[in-house]
Amino acid sequence: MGCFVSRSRRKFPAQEKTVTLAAETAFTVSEVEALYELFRSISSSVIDDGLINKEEFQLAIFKNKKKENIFATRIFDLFDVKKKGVIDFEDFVRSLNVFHPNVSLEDKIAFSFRLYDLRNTGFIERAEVKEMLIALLYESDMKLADDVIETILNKTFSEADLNEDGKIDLEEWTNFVAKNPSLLKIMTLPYLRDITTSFPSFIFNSNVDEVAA
Amino acid sequence: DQPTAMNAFELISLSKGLNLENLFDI
Repeated sequence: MGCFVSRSRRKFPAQEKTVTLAAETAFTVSEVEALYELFRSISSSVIDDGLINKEEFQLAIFKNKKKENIFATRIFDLFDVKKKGVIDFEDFVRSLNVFHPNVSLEDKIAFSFRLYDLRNTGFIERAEVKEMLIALLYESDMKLADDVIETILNKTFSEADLNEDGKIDLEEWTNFVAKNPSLLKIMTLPYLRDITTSFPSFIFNSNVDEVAA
Repeated sequence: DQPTAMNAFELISLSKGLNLENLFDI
């Protein structure tokens, strides 16, 4: 019985689901199936239940499930589209889609804005940016005095916060990243172009009769 | 670049927690 359940969980998503995900994202059907190989591996790393929990997500990023990190947590929360506390395969594909090289800059800017809007207020607030800076310094063992952090924040907000209300809205963020395009580097994963060569075993598990190019 | 020469978001984007390339390293 246990074997049966375990094996059924390893099945690919239904053909219609795969085709729909491919139609609604930058991925081909083959790439969605290759992503399933990756999803299956991450989602079975702690509990083999066909879902990625936060511990498994952190383990995939850091190779260490004990390490709590506000950025990984934030990304996990954004990937958890249905707010169930876990990432299912559809969430995984749709969220990773934003990181595809072919996806519009507008979508990448919107996602990165949400990423830094830690409290979902519709603004990136100075206190949030300070919190993230302190977390980054802690993570990287880098030490900066508080007045240096304040200087960095002042400089950043004087450039980004054009209406000087102490917070950054989406329009200001769009202007800011246009002047600092390197900020969007984290929003593109070139790896996603080659996902089928990274996970070629999808061919043996495919549910789709004719693998679309 | 020295940390003080970078803007806050350039620094933040250095976090490993934001580097999703690690997801593919399985």
